[in-house]
Amino acid sequence: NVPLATVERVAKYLRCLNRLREKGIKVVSSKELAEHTRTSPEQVRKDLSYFGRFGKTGTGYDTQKLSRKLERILKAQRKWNVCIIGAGSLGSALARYQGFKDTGYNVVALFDSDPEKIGEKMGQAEVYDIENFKDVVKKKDIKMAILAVPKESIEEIEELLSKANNIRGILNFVPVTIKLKTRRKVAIIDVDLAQKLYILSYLIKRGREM
Amino acid sequence: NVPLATVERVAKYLRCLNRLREKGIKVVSSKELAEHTRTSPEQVRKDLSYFGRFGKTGTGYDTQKLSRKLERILKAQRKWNVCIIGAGSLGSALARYQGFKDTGYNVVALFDSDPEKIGEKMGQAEVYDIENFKDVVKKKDIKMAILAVPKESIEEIEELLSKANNIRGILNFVPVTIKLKTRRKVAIIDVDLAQKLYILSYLIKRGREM
Ligand SMILES: NC(=O)c1ccc[n+]([C@@H]2O[C@H](COP(=O)([O-])OP(=O)(O)OC[C@H]3O[C@@H](n4cnc5c(N)ncnc54)[C@H](O)[C@@H]3O)[C@@H](O)[C@H]2O)c1
Ligand SMILES: NC(=O)c1ccc[n+]([C@@H]2O[C@H](COP(=O)([O-])OP(=O)(O)OC[C@H]3O[C@@H](n4cnc5c(N)ncnc54)[C@H](O)[C@@H]3O)[C@@H](O)[C@H]2O)c1
Repeated sequence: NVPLATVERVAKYLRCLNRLREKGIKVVSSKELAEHTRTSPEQVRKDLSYFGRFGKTGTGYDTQKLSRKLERILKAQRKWNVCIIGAGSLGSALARYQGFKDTGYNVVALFDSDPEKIGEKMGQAEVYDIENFKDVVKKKDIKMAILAVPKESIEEIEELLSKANNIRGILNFVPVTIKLKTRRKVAIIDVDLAQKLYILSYLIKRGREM
Repeated sequence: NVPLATVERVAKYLRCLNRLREKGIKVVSSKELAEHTRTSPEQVRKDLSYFGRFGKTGTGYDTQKLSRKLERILKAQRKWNVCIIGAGSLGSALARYQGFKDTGYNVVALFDSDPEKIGEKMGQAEVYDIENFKDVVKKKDIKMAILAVPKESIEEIEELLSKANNIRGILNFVPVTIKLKTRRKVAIIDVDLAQKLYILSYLIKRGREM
């Protein structure tokens, strides 16, 4: 089993390779990949070695071939339909983020309980009534949900997600530990940006470049 | 030297302890802490052991004592003044996030180049003209900057940050690798939420609970 920290770095390498390919860069060394992802060349080679041998030309990796391999490892070669629950200031900012689309994750719907927001368009998607969550998720084959509702509403949303069999993964921005009442396996990642500031103050005091 | 992945988890444990203390919970076991942070009790004990011995009563850790210790490790016991550069949809959503204030990071200013936004109040802070960046950063003793400008504006911002000696840490949301031209050590953390979706699809396909 691959450690999660390695998977996180592989995701970073892939995002970086996407950007290099956009600029027409055909080859990248482990040193360059390390600089862009603020890791070390040894770490890059160690992480990639989990997944077998990667063809390295004299001066580095073929960016096209390496991205294809990393996409297969992360199961990212298919397109995923994603929804955002909570079309408030965070939800609407995420709906407009081009980075999701660039990586094959299409935000196809937002959900909200506020009548003023229902029917609005944000980014490429429309805001639907949370009452129609189950129907819309099925119709649009939505497999991932991003949570951006206030803390107070989390229990209702946990209820909905427990019953929506289509949803297989959750990116949670609400600062609580969510628990679903369901037997199906659902991957959950919590994001807390305040945590990043804790890490930043640690790095500042250590005088380290991260 | 403590591995970065350990520092990231310690930040997660501290955010979780903050929430438990808010609910008046006085003791927590490594099992409960692991459940809340989606790690394992062994991982919790291993991470904490980097930093010395932690008093464990028969049933677990004292939440107050443990938070104090982790705050000291992360150098989070002092208050930090933070600014956000780019008061658009992401910047304004972050300015309103209560989580920063709860952890002792005060967003005291936003900066923007759009005259329509300058002078507005977002969260607890006002939007200043980016032209006055250096003066405001000095006057308000701002040590950290969160970047939320479009890709196209990043070079101007790198210029500004290179010259602003007060700034010691950067939380970067712009999907590029930022490089500062300065000798002083500046800690930089890149955040790319699209990367989180890559990890989510990996976990879904592995059928793992994360
Ligand atoms: N993790 C982070 O770093 C981070 C950063 C910013 C915000 N947040 C969190 O994200 C959440 C949203 O923050 P925000 O600033 O966008 O808040 P907001 O109030 O602007 O938006 C919340 C939206 O959720 C909708 N809503 C409320 N109850 C609902 C329900 N039952 N079903 C559907 N929609 C519902 C509201 O109508 C509103 O549009 C909060 O929990 C906040 O703490 C987290
Ligand atoms: N990393 C992530 O996961 C993530 C998620 C969402 C958005 N983003 C990124 O965050 C950035 C902001 O996104 P957004 O949706 O808020 O965009 P936006 O257009 O809504 O906001 C950008 C703001 O920056 C201001 N600005 C432009 N040039 C400036 C300059 N030179 N100095 C000061 N202010 C300037 C604009 O006036 C505007 O208010 C983008 O780069 C986007 O790619 C990243």
